[in-house]
Amino acid sequence: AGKVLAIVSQKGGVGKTTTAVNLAAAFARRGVRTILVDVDPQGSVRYGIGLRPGQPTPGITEYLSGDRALQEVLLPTPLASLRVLLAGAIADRGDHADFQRQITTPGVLDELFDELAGRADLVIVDTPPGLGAIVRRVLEASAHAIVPLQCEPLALQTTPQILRGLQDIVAVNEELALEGMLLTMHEPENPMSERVAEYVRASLPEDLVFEREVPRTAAVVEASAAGQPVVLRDPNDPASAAYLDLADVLRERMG
Amino acid sequence: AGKVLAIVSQKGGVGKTTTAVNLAAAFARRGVRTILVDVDPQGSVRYGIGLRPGQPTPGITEYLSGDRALQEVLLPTPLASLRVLLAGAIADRGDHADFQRQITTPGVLDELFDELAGRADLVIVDTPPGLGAIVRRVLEASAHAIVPLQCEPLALQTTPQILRGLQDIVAVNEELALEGMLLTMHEPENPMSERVAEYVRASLPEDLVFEREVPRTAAVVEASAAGQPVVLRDPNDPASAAYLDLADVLRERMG
Ligand SMILES: Nc1ncnc2c1ncn2[C@@H]1O[C@H](COP(=O)(O)OP(=O)(O)OP(=O)(O)O)[C@@H](O)[C@H]1O
Ligand SMILES: Nc1ncnc2c1ncn2[C@@H]1O[C@H](COP(=O)(O)OP(=O)(O)OP(=O)(O)O)[C@@H](O)[C@H]1O
Ligand SMILES: [Mg+2]
Ligand SMILES: [Mg+2]
Repeated sequence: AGKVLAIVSQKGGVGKTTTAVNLAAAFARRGVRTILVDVDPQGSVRYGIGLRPGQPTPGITEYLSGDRALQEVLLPTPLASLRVLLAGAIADRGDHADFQRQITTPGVLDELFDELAGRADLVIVDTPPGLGAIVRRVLEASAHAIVPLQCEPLALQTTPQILRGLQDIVAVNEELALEGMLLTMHEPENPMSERVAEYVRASLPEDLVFEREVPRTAAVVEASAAGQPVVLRDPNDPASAAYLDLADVLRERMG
Repeated sequence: AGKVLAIVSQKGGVGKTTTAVNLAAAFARRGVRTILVDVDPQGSVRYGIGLRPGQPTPGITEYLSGDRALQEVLLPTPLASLRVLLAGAIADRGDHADFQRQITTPGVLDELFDELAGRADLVIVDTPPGLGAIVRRVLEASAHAIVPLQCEPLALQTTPQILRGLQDIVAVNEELALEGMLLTMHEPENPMSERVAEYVRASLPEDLVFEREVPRTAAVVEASAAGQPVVLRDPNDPASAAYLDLADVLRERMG
């Protein structure tokens, strides 16, 4: 669907959820009606978007099983322009195979994303790590993708694989555009971190890597502990500034 | 199989591969005949085990497709007592769905692990993040599991889910024992990191959390850049000491 932006990565723990949550908050702060969707059975968005303690958290699990209507699982957040569709009860279960089967059934995600695109200006999707079936389905139903890359040596080895994966999917979904690779958890005084960032920029076309890195800051970790997006909890932190700037860059680019 | 130890986590980027590679090297240094298996389509073990530049890297992909015999994909490493079974060609592909289907076909992993257990004293398995089909199959065919937990706030939220997942599998695989949760990337001077470590220890039975944390060190990142296990490249680094100690603890515990 035309307004759907997926956050994907092959490597784990690179900042997909942090990016999804903070981009969603940044757009919503600007008044863009946004829906943030969590298709990761891990369900981490629930802990990062600033929900009220004790707030009920049904989501995709309940919607796909028919227990809830879409209206009932589009949850309010501290921002007027942001609603969230969580993973739901799957996040408390230890077996993810059924959820994966359901959500990757042909047509299911396309239909869901179309529904959501009709109710918002922008849909942002947080995904599980890897290039498995769920991520493939998400990308087949999305128009935009961002790939976070953690500024560590392994980023260099995993980049070719994710670019190849994206190319495969563009072959079946012509409307998918890779908006860029986002360098995350960058440590400006750390020579290794700097070297990785420079190497990534040197080995990819300039327009494929966002100009501004997201720095590794204590504020992001504290916001995570507080269950909130850092752009809301600490808007002056350098990581917040980077995410707010990224949202502005994307708004212009995605039209 | 009795000698199979799986490294699993729900969260991405918590140090599964780093732990698998360094435990394997630590055991092999002690003369334990070890095979390290990589079932993660990301194939990161290839970049962390100290293979020679230009060394051919066939693996599970080629074995499952019938292109190579098992003997041909058990690769030598810098350590006499350590061989490695890599993920293989899947690591260069962008579509992981087929690999997942093949490797999770009933009986395939059990058979492979039995073969490997017959050729070594210990088999260590590195897995993809999450609790999807591949990880389930690995755990159904393993006798031991270790769960790395990164010392960050999200560790606290994801722990119940992985414990539940392990319990589900113990119900079908009685011989599976959780050897412990391993606190990784611990930063001793960082109050948040300390708080997470203390909270994990307080909220779980003592024998479920390994006594010694693995500290976050520059040496681990440098070893990763050099493509080697840190226990070989820098045995005196505190992270190496922690992994060498963990191997000794496990040797006693696993008999
Ligand atoms: N800029 C940053 N500064 C400091 N810590 C960060 C930053 N970005 C992310 N983190 C931390 O790194 C960890 C991993 O981030 P996150 O959960 O967003 O990654 P992910 O790619 O979604 O992981 P997964 O693969 O498990 O889905 C989290 O504990 C998060 O708080
Ligand atoms: N003790 C440590 N000190 C410093 N860096 C570390 C440490 N342990 C792991 N790392 C780094 O953290 C990153 C993630 O580690 P690793 O790849 O082992 O995690 P993983 O759980 O296997 O990730 P994935 O979910 O993608 O499989 C790597 O760049 C690694 O070098
Ligand atoms: Mg995530
Ligand atoms: Mg790994």
